[in-house]
Amino acid sequence: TTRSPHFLGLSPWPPAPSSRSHSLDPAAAATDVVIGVLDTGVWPESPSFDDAGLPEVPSRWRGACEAGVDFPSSLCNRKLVGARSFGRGYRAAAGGGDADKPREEYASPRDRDGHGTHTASTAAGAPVANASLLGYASGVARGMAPGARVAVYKVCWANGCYGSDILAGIDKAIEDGVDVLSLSLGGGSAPFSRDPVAVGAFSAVQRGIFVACSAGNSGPSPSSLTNTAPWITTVGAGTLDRDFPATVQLGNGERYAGLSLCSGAGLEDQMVPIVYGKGVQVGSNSSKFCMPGTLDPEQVKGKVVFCDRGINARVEKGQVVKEAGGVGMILANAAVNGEELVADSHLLPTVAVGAKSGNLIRDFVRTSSNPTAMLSFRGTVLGVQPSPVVAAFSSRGPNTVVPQLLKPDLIGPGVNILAAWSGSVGPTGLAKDERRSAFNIMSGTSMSCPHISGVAALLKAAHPDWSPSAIKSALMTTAYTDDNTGSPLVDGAGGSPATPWAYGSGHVDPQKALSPGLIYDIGTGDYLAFLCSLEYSTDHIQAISKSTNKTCSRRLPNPGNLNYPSFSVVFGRRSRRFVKYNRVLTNVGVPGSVYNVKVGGPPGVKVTVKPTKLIFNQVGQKLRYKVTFTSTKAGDPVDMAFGWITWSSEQHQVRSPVSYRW
Amino acid sequence: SMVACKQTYIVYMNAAHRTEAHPTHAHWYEAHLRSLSIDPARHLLYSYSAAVHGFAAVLHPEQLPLLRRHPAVLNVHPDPLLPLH
Repeated sequence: TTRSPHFLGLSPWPPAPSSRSHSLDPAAAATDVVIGVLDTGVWPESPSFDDAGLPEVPSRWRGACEAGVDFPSSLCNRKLVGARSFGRGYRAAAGGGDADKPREEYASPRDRDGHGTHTASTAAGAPVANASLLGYASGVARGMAPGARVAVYKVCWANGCYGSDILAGIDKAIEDGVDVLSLSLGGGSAPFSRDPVAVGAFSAVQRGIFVACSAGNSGPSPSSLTNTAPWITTVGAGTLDRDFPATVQLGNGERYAGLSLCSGAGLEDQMVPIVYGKGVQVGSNSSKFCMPGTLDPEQVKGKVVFCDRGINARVEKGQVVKEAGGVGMILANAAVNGEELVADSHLLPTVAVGAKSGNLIRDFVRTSSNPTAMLSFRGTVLGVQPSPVVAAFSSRGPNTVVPQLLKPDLIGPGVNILAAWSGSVGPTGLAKDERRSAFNIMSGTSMSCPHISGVAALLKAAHPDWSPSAIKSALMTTAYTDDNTGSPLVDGAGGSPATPWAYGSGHVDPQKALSPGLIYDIGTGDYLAFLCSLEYSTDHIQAISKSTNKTCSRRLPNPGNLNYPSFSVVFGRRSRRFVKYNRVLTNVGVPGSVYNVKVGGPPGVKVTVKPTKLIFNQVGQKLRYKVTFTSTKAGDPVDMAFGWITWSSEQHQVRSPVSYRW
Repeated sequence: SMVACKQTYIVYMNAAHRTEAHPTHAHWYEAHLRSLSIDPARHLLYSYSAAVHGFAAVLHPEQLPLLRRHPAVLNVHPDPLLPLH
């Protein structure tokens, strides 16, 4: 967050006097907005939760600062306006012998993991000058909505987040009066009725609360999405234009680019012997992955160790090498990780390299009689091209829960993000890491989600009357799909152009989202009609919606007919060669706006939109259009294609991605 | 073995079955559990009202059919563990 506000085009902090009237000026915006973060808690002493300059807490706020272990209620302030913890589900699952005290955890909102502090400060952290991790990514760290308030609901504990605790957190957040909910968690692709995040989020959205959830880190595997309910904003991850370059120079003179967050003190400019797979177990591959207890100290001591990525945590590999006496590590991506490099603050000098470089370095180590390497580190560089790049780990469509709904919705910054950190754990999160840093660099859709939550808070402040779906529509239809070289967004998993199954509508553009021109609005009744079209049982629909008597008197002809800002078209194998969807656009621009439609589609699909021109005489006016997608070819179930439908006026472009499957 | 089989479930309720005798949702859930000979003091973890109509409780397997058969109960699902991202 020392880079993402700039990368997103948000106003600098503090704002220049001349920009005081800027519409997304964070100094003026969002102080009435409360972002609820369901996560691992908060480290309230972090300077990111300083409340200097903030006005009184909005009088409508009903939240509380619950006292707990090492957490007096006095720790809350005008920035951190609420803090609660919910651990009964965790304690019950843990065996519950001592039911009142979770083991190895603070029975309080205090964050001993760091994840919750990171996400909360990304969404709405106060500006902190001279922030960095060991000098890397230095600058002014701040949340995307630095004026917004934060309410923390600790629902995640040592082994994860139980649904019963999540529901309790959402329950209380709704009662407290949050405006935005941010959940960087989730799992699986269960039907909505079995997913507590989906069920709880439905009630939140029904009350006008915008809910952003992370899409998951199971990419680039297809159909790996989580949190796909249409009332949720599903957030994937992309890179910033920032890097932490490092170099591996081999004894044969070859040089390979990599990434590192290590200073390399005591190692730089020295050729050091390098080893690979020098394990204590003959015939085992475990030492190649640098698994605990598998490296032979006699063969590793004083050397750089080459480790394959996978199986165990990246930072644990560093600890294993260090404990075996290694002086450095080269960590090579597996093929599935491609060339995307993730920064970790390892316990010893480390260079992460992509799969291609890794293969070449591994071959050198295997075939050379006396292999050596030198690691060098170049600090932080900005303006990296291309960016953003879709993160390889970011979960992908197609959506298996509702194939007629295109997910994720959009992407935001989620790779190598610097934000606040817990004071009780080092930057690796390892128990043996005794270092402490006020900030840490993390990657994941967990990190992109609060970026979107913060931007949503800015939109909520600018447009208090907009519904959650209107805010989502604004974010989606104004998102961009070209990187900073002017080329289509690239997929970090393979370097080829990414698709809407990876980035949804594209990368968030906050300034454009402020003024989308038109929105696709969705009300509770529409979501109920959508649920009815899924053929869910009445019991399931009632459980999700809290309805006491749901008869499905209104149902959509097809789930894809939900008034969503994107399209997913699924053609039948033989009979169903055409699909018809209806949409309604609401004018949130100016009276007299005239929009014309443009369609970009793949060969083999004919797209007909009626009408092709929409004239909005008034603000708030709603106009309907119909779109027919006709497949002119016989499709195969593995076939997929993508296109766009864009409504353009003189001022605005309202763009929707379309995915096709046969 | 009963203790070993104990598990947390999220129980979704149909609020149409709540009568005026129960001033709050929490009161209703507790009464409902008691009517099934399930002690809420020992079994009930959370009573929800804003996010869902329902509750979370630690239950034995043999208590589930009893619960599921009741007309006020819409769904009973095991409490899932979700990871951070």
